[in-house]
Amino acid sequence: MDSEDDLLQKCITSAMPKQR
Amino acid sequence: PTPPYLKWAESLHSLLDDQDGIHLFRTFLGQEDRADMLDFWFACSGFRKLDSREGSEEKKVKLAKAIYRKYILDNGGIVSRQIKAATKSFIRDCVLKLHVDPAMFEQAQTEIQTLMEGNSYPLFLKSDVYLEYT
Repeated sequence: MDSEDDLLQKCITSAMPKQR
Repeated sequence: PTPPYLKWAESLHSLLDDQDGIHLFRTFLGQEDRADMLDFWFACSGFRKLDSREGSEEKKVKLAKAIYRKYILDNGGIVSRQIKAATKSFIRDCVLKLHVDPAMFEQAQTEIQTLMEGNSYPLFLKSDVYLEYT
């Protein structure tokens, strides 16, 4: 299970656009 | 084609739709200790998307708590200072009652976005960080 920080970081990254 | 950095000047959304744009805007915000505003904005978007994509209820609750603890609970933090008291207590109630909803951070995200559009974003377009890049 991810730590809260990992979960948060993954969440932020998931919302960002993918590389051009 | 239009170079990306000219698109960034069209709107905040154009800027946040481009990885390099995000990176540069984050650098700018970091100089003023405001990078959390951007991270929070993306965290809210990611949280909303989680609903359809995957995720047990447990995971959603854990993530909602993580966002709440990191950005809202600390009254000295930049995000917490910028969000209205009523919005903060609404989020707090959702977390405490374990009533997580995909839209629970929507109002807070809108408030932060409005502030970025009215302040940080226009300043960014005039900043050395942006001008040097262009």
